[in-house]
Amino acid sequence: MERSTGTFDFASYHTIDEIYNWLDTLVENHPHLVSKIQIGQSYENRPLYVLKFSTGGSNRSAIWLDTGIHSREWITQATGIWTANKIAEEYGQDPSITAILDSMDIFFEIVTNPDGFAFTHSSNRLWRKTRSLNAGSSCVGVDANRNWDAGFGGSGSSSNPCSETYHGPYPNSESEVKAIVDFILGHGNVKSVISIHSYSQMLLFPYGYKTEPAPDYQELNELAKKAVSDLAAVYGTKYTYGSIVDTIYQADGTTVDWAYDNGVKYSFTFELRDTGRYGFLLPSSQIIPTATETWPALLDIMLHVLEHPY
Amino acid sequence: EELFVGHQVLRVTADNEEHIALLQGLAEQAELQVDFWRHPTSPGNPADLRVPFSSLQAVKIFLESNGIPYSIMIQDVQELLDEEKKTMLKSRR
Repeated sequence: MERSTGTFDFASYHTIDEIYNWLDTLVENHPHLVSKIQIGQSYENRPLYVLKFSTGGSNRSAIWLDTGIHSREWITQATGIWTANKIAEEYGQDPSITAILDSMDIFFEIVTNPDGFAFTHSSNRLWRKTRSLNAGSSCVGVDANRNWDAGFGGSGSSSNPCSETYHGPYPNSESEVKAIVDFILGHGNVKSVISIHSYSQMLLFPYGYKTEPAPDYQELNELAKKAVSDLAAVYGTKYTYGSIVDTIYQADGTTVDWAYDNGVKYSFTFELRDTGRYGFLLPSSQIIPTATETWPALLDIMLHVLEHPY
Repeated sequence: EELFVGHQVLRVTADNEEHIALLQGLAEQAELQVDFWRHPTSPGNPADLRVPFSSLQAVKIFLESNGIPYSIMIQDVQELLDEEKKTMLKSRR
């Protein structure tokens, strides 16, 4: 049966099988722009898929996007689907995304923690971590956003395998994290990492693991200010912004700190909307508004990356 | 499938650093199984805590006895999850 992105309900939550099928549909519908690559396997041997948006060239500068490292935050994966579709649909239409893709590639991992995500659909809707077994403990899983090699094991993470912020036995112990590390380092030309989470309406940048300001603090702060302002212009949703350590608390071993420490200057993490009523259990009616308002902020960052090569 | 009948999510607003320290202490009491959806950061910023039904009374008494203001953000987590599942099924159909 012929498949079409036109029949996919972006305003609904989907299982991992549905999302993985949709990735193929997107590729089929945009064969000259989008391809699917596998960067590794999860602990339970699920493929780790990344969408590559590229108009050609060889090892172009690239932007990395990921959603759903904390599996239960379904609004992030759903926003990821909408955003990936938007990128594909707007190429050739919207001058900003067209300019970006004419010069750069975008890599997008929509289900960053597939084991955890599948588990939220089958067994425990509130599961947050990976599904790896922890030697000597009956508790399962590691917080993949505390597993990166950036101040690993310190404040804001836990050494207790039963904690939701368990950092894991060693940096990159989670195959889901290691796959991204290997991919980004192997690529060697990733200029921006944007990791999307929910919830609490924030746009954050390094550092999280130390209190000193990042060398690029001023520029990152200005860019974050513009992005949240443009986000707010859509529906009035107010975001706070700043370094992780100043805005929330010291959090060690996070994705964006690792990226920044490894030369990716434009490293940001979003915390998507919070209506104050549902936490991360946002009703599906909120998917499209959330994704729609996030889009201009993402575009601001991506455009800035394009216009400020380094 | 794990069910969350009677679990509530409390939105707690710490007024001062002492409240934040108390909330952090709550997180360390493993027997209460409090799941911090949103951690306490600074005075005035909300923290969201999912509290199992079996710990609700103890946690509410703890908050009230220490003068830490809270409201109920989600009355029954399972009701919300049932609604979510129903919506997904409807969309599939």
